[in-house]
Amino acid sequence: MLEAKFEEASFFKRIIDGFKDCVQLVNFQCKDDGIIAQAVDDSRVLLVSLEIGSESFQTYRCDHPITLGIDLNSLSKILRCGNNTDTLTLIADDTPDSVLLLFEDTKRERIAEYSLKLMDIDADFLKIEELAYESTLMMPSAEFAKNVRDLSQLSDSLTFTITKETIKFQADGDIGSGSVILKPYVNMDDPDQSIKLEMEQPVDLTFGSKYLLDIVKGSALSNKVGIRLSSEAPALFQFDLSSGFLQFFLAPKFND
Amino acid sequence: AKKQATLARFFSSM
Repeated sequence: MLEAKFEEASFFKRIIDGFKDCVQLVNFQCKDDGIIAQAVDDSRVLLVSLEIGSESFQTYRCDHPITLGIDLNSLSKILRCGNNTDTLTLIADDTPDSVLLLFEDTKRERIAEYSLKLMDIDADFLKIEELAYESTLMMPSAEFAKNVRDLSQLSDSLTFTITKETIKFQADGDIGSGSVILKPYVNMDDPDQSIKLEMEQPVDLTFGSKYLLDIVKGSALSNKVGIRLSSEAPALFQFDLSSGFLQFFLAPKFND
Repeated sequence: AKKQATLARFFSSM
């Protein structure tokens, strides 16, 4: 039996909104310590990995491991039916063919109950080993999202260049070119606004704009984004939850 | 122009 209660339905909605535009069919694996999910986009360029630790829930109980195969389009329809400040409880039995979503407005004693049919999704779960990265960057997620959205207007590719003290995002397209250059920066008053850079090796990588535009939708989950880059590994973009994370692994573009 | 790699280039299991 799974009974997982979010204090606010908006939290789960933001998680799902953070990756529903790049993958559609997702197996949510529920275990005693929380819920994990992984999915690859159709072009097999972007991998999404989600972990919602049990501490992210108001109450959490899962007696036996359960897999919930969910179509995110369908789930989103139901999530839109709840109010943001409702509590949301996911309920499923041990061999479920549907999951129950219970929205409760505790002040008004209003309860809305929806049942979502589950799907049998044939997808492998990839064990991602700790990869070695040459540069690690932490910056405000809103600023990263703006840079990506701005520069993506110019080109279908963005280049990330990291040198010792500089982070450069660059677009070179038919209508013109643009770049944003950032330096590490400490904001004592608001640490989340700081930019941290750890560079072991300079990095010069190019990514598809359309994938980056999907990734920055995770910005609603966290004020900060962690970016790990290496020429030998897919780039990792991570948005931390209070307990858990939403990660995107993105394969770069290469010279032929 | 650069060509988009897939994740299979990095993850042998894909």
